[in-house]
Amino acid sequence: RERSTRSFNFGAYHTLETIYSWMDTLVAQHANLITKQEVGRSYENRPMYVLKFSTGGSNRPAIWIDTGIHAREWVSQATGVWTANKIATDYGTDASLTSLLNTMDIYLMILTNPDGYAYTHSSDRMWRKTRSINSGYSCRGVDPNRNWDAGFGGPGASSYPCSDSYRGPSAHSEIEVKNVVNLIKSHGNFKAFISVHAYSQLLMYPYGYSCNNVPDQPELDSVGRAAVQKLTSLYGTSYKVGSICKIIYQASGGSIDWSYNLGIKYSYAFELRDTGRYGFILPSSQIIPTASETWLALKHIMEYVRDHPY
Amino acid sequence: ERVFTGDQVIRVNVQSEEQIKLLQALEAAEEQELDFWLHPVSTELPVDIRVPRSSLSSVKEYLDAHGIPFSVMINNVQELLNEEKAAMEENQR
Repeated sequence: RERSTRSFNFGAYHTLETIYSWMDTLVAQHANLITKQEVGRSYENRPMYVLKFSTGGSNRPAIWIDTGIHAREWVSQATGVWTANKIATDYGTDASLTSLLNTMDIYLMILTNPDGYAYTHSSDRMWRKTRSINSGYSCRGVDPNRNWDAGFGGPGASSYPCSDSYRGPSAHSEIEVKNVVNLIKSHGNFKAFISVHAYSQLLMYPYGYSCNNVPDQPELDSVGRAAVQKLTSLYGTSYKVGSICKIIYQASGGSIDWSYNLGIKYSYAFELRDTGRYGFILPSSQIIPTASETWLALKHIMEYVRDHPY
Repeated sequence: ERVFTGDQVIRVNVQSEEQIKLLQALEAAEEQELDFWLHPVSTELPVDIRVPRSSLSSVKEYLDAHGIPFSVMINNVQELLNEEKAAMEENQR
């Protein structure tokens, strides 16, 4: 096991085992702030962990962040690792983050699709989906971002199990999705739900399954644009902001549509940078710049959520 | 372990609705085993396609035949993956 998080290279890609081991080190070094909770097991029986950053209290309002629901989007998981360390080390020194954590909790799930991530290291670097078996087909896996109960089965998701955007047989059929759903519902006090993907430099809000505006569209758009302005200020990375349907394409069964419909107003999805034009194979030298600029946007959204209780 | 030797990722900066439809037709052609990293949906966003080596010539001919300009974003996917793997191993050491 890593004896100190100081010896960990945040500018490198790591295996699932290394990340899980590092999480234990991080928790040990910040025992008063972070706990690691197992929220269930994946299809292939890997544990799914969430890091809970909390300074106390009971069932405080909380912010959810997940990274890496799509396995091959490696800079997402790497950004999750860097972000966890950033929250841990800035607490107590960054006044704004400290005040946030004095009133709210942050839940960060770094490996939201552990089976898929392990598979990208062992067998197929380009794997995107879960690894569940599809009865009657040799193709495996479901797109875990088409499997949520939000317009499930509608346009922008495939019913064909061999497709990379296969929605699955039913909403929440994937245990990885169900585990997150159970946690969010049983907690009942999440105020923001942020999902981090890669790549194409977008900050999106609901809906994906419908091209109609959500009731909070003006506010979500305004907060998103301000967040992106902060992000861009670091390296000039340009982002587009808008609803999933309007700035990419109609896609049903997505996580932030589900969270928004559950009542979590501040629901956003990031598509991280591709300034090097490497797609899913962003060189590891760009991990820290990517995570650093993303942090500025994440922090803006979290601060806004803190300052606008509902 | 699956290898991607000779696979390329090509980028199309779509210029018209007609080109989007032509690319969508290409996407529907399953026999070429194309992996659309970014899908053809709008003239605002590029389209990135990982093309297996075995389909490279036919895909490029299709794009040329329809006057769809493209550039090669990644010349050989496996070369990049080898670099990525070497960097990980070096870091682990």
